Amino acid sequence: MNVFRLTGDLSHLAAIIILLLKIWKSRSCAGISGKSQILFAIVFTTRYLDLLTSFISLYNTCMKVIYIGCAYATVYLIYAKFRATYDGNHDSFRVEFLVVPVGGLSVLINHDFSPLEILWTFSIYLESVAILPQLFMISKTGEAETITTHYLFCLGLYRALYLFNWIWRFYFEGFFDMIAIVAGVVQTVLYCDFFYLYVTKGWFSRPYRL
Amino acid sequence: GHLIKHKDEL
Repeated sequence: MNVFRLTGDLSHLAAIIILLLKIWKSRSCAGISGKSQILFAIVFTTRYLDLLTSFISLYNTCMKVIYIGCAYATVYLIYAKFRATYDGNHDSFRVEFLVVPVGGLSVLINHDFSPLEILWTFSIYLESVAILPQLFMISKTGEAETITTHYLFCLGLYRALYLFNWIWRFYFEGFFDMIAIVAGVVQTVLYCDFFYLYVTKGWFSRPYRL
Repeated sequence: GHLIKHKDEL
């Protein structure tokens, strides 16, 4: 464990909690892409199946359980409890254009042609594009609530910190996973436009406008 | 570089 991975995980956890609390407290999921949240639930489910097969550490197991729990709780709040506030018209990204190519790629390019490894690879590739429906929705509505921008900032920051974690691990441990690294770079690049606006526009005060 | 595959990352 190194400082980049720890802060990355905490940033990811913060993002997940921020979103869940925002929906729960405001009793509304306006401006939130339910499709992205479904994709994240799929990402965690397909990546953390090893919860059933291997124990790495208490930290590892706890975080995985929390991620999966919060992901499904968020999907439940969006599509069941606060369904009336779900903005389906603006959440119109065709996720099949993501899932199908990602599924195909994970069968073609992976480290090992075993079910668990292919599912892990699928989850890595899917996570790199899972935020697109949310970014697409914001570009359609032209704005986002301030709390949603903080959620996106933490979410984007987590994988950027993981990039530093992989540099650290390559240098100190000789560990690197090309699939995770390439997908992580793609994932972080997708946030660049948003990061630029988040930092320059300083719109902590007013809604995020494209 | 050599690749160590241990899934200890989240």
